[in-house]
Amino acid sequence: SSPNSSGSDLKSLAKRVNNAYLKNLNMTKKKARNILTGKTNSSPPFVIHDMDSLWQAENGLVWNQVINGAPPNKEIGVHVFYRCQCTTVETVRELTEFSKSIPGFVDLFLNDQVTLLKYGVHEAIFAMLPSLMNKDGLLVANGRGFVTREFLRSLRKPFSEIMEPKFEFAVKFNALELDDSDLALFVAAIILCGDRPGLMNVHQVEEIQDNILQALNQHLQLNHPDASFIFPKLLQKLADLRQLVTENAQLVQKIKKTESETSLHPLLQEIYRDMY
Amino acid sequence: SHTLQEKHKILHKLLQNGNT
Repeated sequence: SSPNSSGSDLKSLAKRVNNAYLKNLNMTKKKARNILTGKTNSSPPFVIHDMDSLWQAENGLVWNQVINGAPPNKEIGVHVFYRCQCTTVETVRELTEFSKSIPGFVDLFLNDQVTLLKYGVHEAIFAMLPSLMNKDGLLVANGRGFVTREFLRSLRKPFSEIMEPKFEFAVKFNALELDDSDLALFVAAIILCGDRPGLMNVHQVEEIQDNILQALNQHLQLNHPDASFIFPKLLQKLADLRQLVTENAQLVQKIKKTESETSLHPLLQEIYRDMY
Repeated sequence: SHTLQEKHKILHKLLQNGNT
């Protein structure tokens, strides 16, 4: 394994990763929390809680660009599924740019960069999603809208099952009270994971991740001096996230099989193919 | 290796060309 880096090296790594996160990830936790708690000058998010409010949101109140050129023309569950896909695809783009800024990532084989993103992006997305969530709903459309958890639960099966596990995870994850600087390192550690299937140079990936984890550990001690065991607690969340992704992949497979009306974005098709 | 990149054309493109 790699030799221990010095405290100042780890500090500068933390800073670089944090800057990359703020530069590439559009919706930060800070921004989201300000909106959710009303600490912002802009108007509060438009609440989407039923068919009617969703329809209003689609007519320019929340989203300025409609999918497939029209407001909900399909069944509502299918429509929400498409909205989830759009957001996911956009976040995959952002995460790709973020990953490229993590020291060492672009020096990896291109093959391994592809593998790390294929397996890492959904875990990263589900780790960032709690920033936009509270127990009652989640921010959408760059904070212009707020979709209630109850509305998502009211969709017919299987669409009602998409977001509920993410809310359950989010409520527990948010109790750790991480900020964007913690999340930046945590998400980087998720991406640079040495046990993804098919990696060519496992050691090279592990070395980068080891540094990131050391930086995260040090950063948490400084940033959360009173939170005991926050680092090991966070490491445990890695296993929960993997479970969440596995279940999500199974649900997407189920939707693909049973809902002939739905289609999957080509980027997501790539990611899910032969995943687990 | 080559086939992995072939199977992940969009990811590959995002990695190489950046956010366009």
